[in-house]
Amino acid sequence: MNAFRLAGDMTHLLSIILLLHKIRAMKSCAGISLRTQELYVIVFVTRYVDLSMKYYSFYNSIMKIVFLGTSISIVWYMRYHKVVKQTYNKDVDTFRHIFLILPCFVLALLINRAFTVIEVLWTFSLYLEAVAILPQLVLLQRSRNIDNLTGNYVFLLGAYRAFYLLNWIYRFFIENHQVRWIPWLSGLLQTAIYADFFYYYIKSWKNREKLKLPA
Amino acid sequence: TSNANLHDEL
Repeated sequence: MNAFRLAGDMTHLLSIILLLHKIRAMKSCAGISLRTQELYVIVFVTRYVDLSMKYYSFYNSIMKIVFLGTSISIVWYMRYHKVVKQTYNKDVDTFRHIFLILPCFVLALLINRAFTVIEVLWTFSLYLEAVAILPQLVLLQRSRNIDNLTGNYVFLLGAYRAFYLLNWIYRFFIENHQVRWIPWLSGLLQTAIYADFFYYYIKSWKNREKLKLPA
Repeated sequence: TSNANLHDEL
């Protein structure tokens, strides 16, 4: 464990807590893509299949349970909570996430470190996580006004993987000089996808104006 | 490259 990775995990946790707080406090999920949230549940379920089999550390196990629990409860709120589900506008959240799931799964079958169930699912989850934010970004482009909480949520979500990139650089030079192309390239793509969001988010923050993404 | 420290991240 190094400071970059801890910062990454805490940023990730904060983003999810922020979203859960918005949904519970405002009883609204306006501006949030259910498609992206469902993709994150798939990402966590397929990445943490070894939760019950492999014990790395207390921290690792507890965080996995927290990520699984919070992501599943967010989808539950958006799908089944009597008040929150009324605030979900499925007409604007139209990104067909099967177009992300299938290619990522096929790619994981073709490009992986080992052709085992655990390894292929882990690889699939990395590829899927890299593109999971797309439905949310498309939704933001369609939203006239993006509320601050949603903007902050997406920003923190993008920032966490940037910390992980620093963590991988650190681990490569300081720890075991182990090349890990799959997480590295997936993480690089994931962070790159946020690039234009980061640009508009920081610009709106500097100019103290409402966050607006060009359509 | 042992499997362990590949999957030890979240």
